[in-house]
Amino acid sequence: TVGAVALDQSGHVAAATSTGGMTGKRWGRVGDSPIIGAGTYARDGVCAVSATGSGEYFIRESAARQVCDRIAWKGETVQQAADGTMASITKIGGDGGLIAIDGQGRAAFGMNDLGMYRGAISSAQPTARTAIY
Amino acid sequence: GKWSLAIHGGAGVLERGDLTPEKEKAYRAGLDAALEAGAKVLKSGGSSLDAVEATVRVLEDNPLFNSGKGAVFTAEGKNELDASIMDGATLKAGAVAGVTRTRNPISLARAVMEKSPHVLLARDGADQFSKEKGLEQVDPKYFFTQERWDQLLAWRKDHRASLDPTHLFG
Repeated sequence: TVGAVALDQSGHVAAATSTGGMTGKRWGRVGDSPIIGAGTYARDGVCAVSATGSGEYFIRESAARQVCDRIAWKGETVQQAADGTMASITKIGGDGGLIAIDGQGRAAFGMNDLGMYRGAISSAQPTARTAIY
Repeated sequence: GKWSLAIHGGAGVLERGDLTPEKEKAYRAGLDAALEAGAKVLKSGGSSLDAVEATVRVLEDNPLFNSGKGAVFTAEGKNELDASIMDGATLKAGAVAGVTRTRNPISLARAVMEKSPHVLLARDGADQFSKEKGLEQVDPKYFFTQERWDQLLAWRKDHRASLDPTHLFG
């Protein structure tokens, strides 16, 4: 699965996710990627999120929406919201990760897996940064 | 003006030591290329929506990542692709599931958002919508990569998906 979240110079956020799903999937299985609120969500002034992992767990935890609600309703930082959401995924047995930015463009990464291919760049830090583990 | 972009190329990566330096370099180059594409849009004052689409298209075209070319295979040996996009300014959203012929499914998701009254289209209908809206079509063979095919053969051999509780529902 791949995904991107962005804040533009007008202050608007957007999120996108794309995937092939899981090796060996059957019965027309669909994970969280095309489910708005599970694998993808964006709301101006709050956050934008894209998730990756065992999608059924992200669906049940409404993961992407949950990150935004933690920020909007509980006043969590984007990193706290990402970590809290991943903790809820872990609790029910799921694995994977997510990327998020808040309404100001601050980026956060959350994961409970060995790693996640990820990267970030911004007007404040214009040199691209990438990480795996 | 202030802008920001973050990306992922999937989780559940190889153990440290199993990822060769060459492969790590290739993955990082793929991530860099995607970041560059999105940053170019944002730097020039483009919209976040255009930026995330441009970014994801680069990752979809890179056979290293599980999306677009390089997607994993179903049990039947096919590639079925899912994608979604959401605009934080309007709360408009578009998504597709199980599509098989659109080169860049993220652009199809955006077309669903902008050119239909719906949020989610699936399978044959989504393929038909894609064709009607003029998105680039490819033969399903375009999505084939040897590495993903080998992973399917390995999966078929040991039915790992049914043994790993994390992937029980897959």
